[in-house]
Amino acid sequence: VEGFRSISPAEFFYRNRQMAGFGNPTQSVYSAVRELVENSLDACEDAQRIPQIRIAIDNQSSDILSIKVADNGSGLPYQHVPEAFGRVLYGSKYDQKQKRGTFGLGVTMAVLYGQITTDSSVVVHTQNSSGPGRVYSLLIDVEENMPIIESEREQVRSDDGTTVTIKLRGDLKRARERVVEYIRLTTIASPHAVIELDFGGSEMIKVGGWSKRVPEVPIPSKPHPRSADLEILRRLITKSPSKKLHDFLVDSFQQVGSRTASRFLKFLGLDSSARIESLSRADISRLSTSLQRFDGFGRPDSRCLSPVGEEAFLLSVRSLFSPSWILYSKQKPSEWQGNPFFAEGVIALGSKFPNVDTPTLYRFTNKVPLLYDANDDVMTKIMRRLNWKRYGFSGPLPVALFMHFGSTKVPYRAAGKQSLAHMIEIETAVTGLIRTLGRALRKQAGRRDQSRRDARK
Amino acid sequence: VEGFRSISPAEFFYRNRQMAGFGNPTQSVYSAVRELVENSLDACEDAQRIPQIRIAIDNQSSDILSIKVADNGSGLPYQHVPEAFGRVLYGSKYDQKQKRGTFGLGVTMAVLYGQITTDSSVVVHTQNSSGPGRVYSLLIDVEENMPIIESEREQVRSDDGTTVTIKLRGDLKRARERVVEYIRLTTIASPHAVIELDFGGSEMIKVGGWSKRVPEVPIPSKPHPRSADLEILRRLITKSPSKKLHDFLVDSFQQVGSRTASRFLKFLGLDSSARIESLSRADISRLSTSLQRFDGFGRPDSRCLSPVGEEAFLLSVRSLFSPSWILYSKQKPSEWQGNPFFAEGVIALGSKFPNVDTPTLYRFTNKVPLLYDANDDVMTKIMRRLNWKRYGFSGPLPVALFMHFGSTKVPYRAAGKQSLAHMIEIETAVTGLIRTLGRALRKQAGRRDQSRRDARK
Ligand SMILES: Nc1ncnc2c1ncn2[C@@H]1O[C@H](COP(=O)(O)OP(=O)(O)OP(=O)(O)O)[C@@H](O)[C@H]1O
Ligand SMILES: Nc1ncnc2c1ncn2[C@@H]1O[C@H](COP(=O)(O)OP(=O)(O)OP(=O)(O)O)[C@@H](O)[C@H]1O
Ligand SMILES: [Mg+2]
Ligand SMILES: [Mg+2]
Repeated sequence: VEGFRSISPAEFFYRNRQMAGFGNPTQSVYSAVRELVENSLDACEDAQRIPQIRIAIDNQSSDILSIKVADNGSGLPYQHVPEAFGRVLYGSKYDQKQKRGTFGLGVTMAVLYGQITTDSSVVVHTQNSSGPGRVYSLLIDVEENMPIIESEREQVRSDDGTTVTIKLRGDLKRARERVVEYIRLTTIASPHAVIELDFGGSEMIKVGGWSKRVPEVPIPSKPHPRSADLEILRRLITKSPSKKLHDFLVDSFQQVGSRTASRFLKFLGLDSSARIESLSRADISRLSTSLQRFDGFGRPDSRCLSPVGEEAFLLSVRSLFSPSWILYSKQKPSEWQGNPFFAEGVIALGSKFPNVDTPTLYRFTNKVPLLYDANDDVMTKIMRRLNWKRYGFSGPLPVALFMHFGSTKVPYRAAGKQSLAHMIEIETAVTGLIRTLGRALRKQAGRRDQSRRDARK
Repeated sequence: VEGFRSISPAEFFYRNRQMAGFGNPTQSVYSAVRELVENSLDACEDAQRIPQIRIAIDNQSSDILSIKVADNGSGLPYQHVPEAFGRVLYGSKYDQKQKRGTFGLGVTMAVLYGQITTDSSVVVHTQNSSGPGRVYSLLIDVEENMPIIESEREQVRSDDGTTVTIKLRGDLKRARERVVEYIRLTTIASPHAVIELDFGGSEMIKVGGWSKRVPEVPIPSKPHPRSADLEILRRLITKSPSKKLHDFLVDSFQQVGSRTASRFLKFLGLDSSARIESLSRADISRLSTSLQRFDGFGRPDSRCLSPVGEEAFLLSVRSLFSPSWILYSKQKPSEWQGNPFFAEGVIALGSKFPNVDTPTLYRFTNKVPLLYDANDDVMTKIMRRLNWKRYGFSGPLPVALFMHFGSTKVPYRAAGKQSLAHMIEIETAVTGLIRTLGRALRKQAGRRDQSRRDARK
């Protein structure tokens, strides 16, 4: 019998890097750019600044690329840089509000991929408001899941923010189109961001800045009772074991007012003034089940969410695609397993879109465009389920659908964050949104046909 | 700025359990059964015994199920039971040969899901050849990724092997059909396995035992040079730093004979008798790149692989589906990024298959049937890419395609192991296999049409 042992999470994602988007030399270039830009946009959001992001991709030899992304974000606290970039499952985004990053994995995967394909360390130059900037040169010890600091020194940077340089093996020829598309689509969900993409030749692409307004930063929220599985409940109990049960519920969860808590506990046959540490294991189990099923709690607070919103969404799609007709819609915020979410979208008609029998679908989650793994994504499945002949498609039409899902927790199918898993509440909201947009298209297509008939007369 | 911290791999997979197949109450039942049965079949393979596996699924209350899987495998070494079941990324299958399990994650996910939905501990009764069996009752400490031993004691078991009982919340009504299908299809790739499935009612399903022959156990192999990225190469170097470079290559890798090694090093301009610890960092980097690209090394040894094989594959498909026509084919073994793999498959015509325009596809990897996430799987994509009208489908036909991919390393898209990522060498092999089977169908369909025309005369 083979020996038993454990492996580090870095080892796991090294062995299975295709799960994180680093399986082949084309997608790896895209994934590296995407993980870096995503982090830059989150950092600019933290700093409440209009993002100015500069990406330089340099083809150093046949298939060795240098990817450098510079931002004007918050910068990192210096003592956290080595682990942020050199340790898997380490980060600052584990709280309950909508952001692009979530795992503490993304940039470390890019560093890892660069290291195993080119033996290069990542260079991180960051400056925050606490003092002059620092430059780190880092490697990752995969078996231990720890950073190796090759060098670090003080170096002032022109402004607060971060510049990350990664050297990796990649197929730039094939990846280029994907990277350009990713950057353009990023400005749809973040219309205030100004992004420059420089391929080292004569070509420099500049996009974004469609809007001048910095979006409001979402506010972290308490968990909703519907998310209270036993693990979450136990942790809340451990934090304040001597609280009275009634106060515990009101203080630990959102949407649990004093009277609702009393009514709920009465219905459960539990004593409001009992200390929670006195609850039996069976009571805790029953409490967990009932919190998740009781229908008397309000819908989750959506201030932890950050949709693009009608004005900005229409503005950015118009700026990029100049559609002849466009419409925005947004579903009422909802929740999946207690996690607040929204679904918003735009449908557009225009000559820049290909003529198709079902709309060209552009997917976004938490303000990030998704370019891979479309076929099992719940958004794609629902879009294909509609009979588009009943929604204006008597023949091919130049129509595109832009769908944005945002949540404090996105149910990604895999660590590469390219595809949404199937959750019944999300399916319901996305279906409602697509039908609303489809009906608007049908009305518009009707008008279009009518005006053509009138024109012929 | 939010606090920086790390999370354990158990915490990561708890938060993102949909990536491992535990996102909703229907798929969770299927995933739990699948992870348990997969482990039982691997254990029987280690013990070189004909698997006798008994699955009992008991509906204890509206949506609480007890899932119990008993096998006659090798059992576990007693000291490893707590971590095997109560720690994520801990297992015995990290070596280089084909097996069903690979991550050290599967069963712990089922334990975790059961624990957070029903507060139950997993009960593991195992016995191995070293002494009388032991029963463990375990929970998992998610934040620490460590097992919690609720109880353990000696308890003799009727035979060597393992019985695992997990209580979880699930939708048995919806999951039942998937579980039955999974068990039936499992006997296609493991035709010697006898599996009983008992739903606690009057219904007891017994399948398998189509073949009486225990398949040969695969032999672990040395890495192939084409897999020598810098991480792998560094680890090999660290194991034997004072070896001469020539001997290092011949001893560390498969398919590197003495003369090939000399020729390769001459071509690289490196000294065969230099000690590897004396190599510069640049030389190691060059060595890694060249090992992966040199075309003078032989194809990988395929004794680390375990295909079903023609005889067993035809026997099991016939036993389950009684096709009127059936054909087997297997591609020459190949490698993807240095990992040996095979692609084998069967095409069958028969009234038990639905009439379709493209064949009903049954996918298998490393002897495990895949029932979810078909649409982005490379096998599905290639099958849909073929123009089946040119392969005998002048109209709908009752045709099914059974495709089995096996490798020392399977490039799964996500931790739930339901879908294969896109790798160019795998695409090539699967395309070749599907075309071979398609051409055979075309010939057969031609004969069928001809014999119908003859019959009408
Ligand atoms: N450009 C940047 N500016 C400021 N902070 C950054 C930047 N890049 C990374 N960080 C910090 O490093 C941490 C780790 O980044 P990483 O991309 O690995 O994880 P993440 O963004 O938290 O989650 P995900 O894996 O989903 O991307 C982040 O949480 C963030 O705090
Ligand atoms: N029924 C069993 N009989 C013998 N050993 C078992 C059994 N079930 C689990 N094990 C042992 O426990 C370990 C952990 O199991 P687990 O399913 O978590 O991981 P794995 O099978 O190694 O990989 P994967 O995550 O891909 O399933 C296995 O590697 C195996 O050694
Ligand atoms: Mg990130
Ligand atoms: Mg397993």
